[in-house]
Amino acid sequence: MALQTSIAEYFNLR
Amino acid sequence: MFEASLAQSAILKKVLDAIKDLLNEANFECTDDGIKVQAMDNSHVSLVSLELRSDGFEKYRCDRNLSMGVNLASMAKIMRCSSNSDKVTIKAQDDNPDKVSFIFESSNQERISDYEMKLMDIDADQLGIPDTEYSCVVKMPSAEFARICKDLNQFGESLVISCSKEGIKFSTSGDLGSANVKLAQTTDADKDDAVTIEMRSPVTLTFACRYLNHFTKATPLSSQVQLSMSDEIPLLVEYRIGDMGCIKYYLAPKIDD
Repeated sequence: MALQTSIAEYFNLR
Repeated sequence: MFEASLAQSAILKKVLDAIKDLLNEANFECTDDGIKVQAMDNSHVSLVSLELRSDGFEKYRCDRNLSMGVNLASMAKIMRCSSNSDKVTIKAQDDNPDKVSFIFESSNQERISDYEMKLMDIDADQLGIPDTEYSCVVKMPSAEFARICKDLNQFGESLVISCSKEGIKFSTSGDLGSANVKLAQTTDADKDDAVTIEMRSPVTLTFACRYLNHFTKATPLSSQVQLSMSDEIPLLVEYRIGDMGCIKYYLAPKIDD
């Protein structure tokens, strides 16, 4: 089963 | 004072239609360079980055940097009150405005309408998007991409995109069965219906169809769409907005647990 990741994991909060 | 005019309202209507279903509200950051919007959808699975450069406007004045909190459904309603051929002017006071005006002028100057929209205080995270060298960059007809996402979403929730030097393959499966669409690289690269692939290394990624079907709402903006992919990082789906800017959609992948 493929799990959806969150976009915030990949881009750093400024 | 902030004031920006576009000769044709059509382009701004298409931009709103391209983001209003994915985002509820967003800050429009206005500077000398133009207007930028960056926001995540409510589920934080995708990110939209919109840029409209000032030199693409018929008239553009931004005395001080300005951030306008916009409810996108409201702005879309206002934009729908304009005709595609109307000139549109956006105006706001630049000392912390609580409203923004939209003026639509018909091409024969016989009809001028103005709408005032209340602005919101939106406390949104700003994300730093790193520059990325992607393993695969695919340019293809935007209508083709929209059709693939719509057709395959009937067969499954997830879309597997595999890219190699032979071409790009879209696959899905579900209760109904399975479906695959393969596009070969075309020889004549400079036609609108061309499929071109720049590949450093093959990739295979899985994404939720429903977000892709939100992204393809931008199809009316450009005849071509650009997909940039590397393993295990977000997909970038890019539509140019004439020669004044672009909409970039980033979608986090689904990964096997």
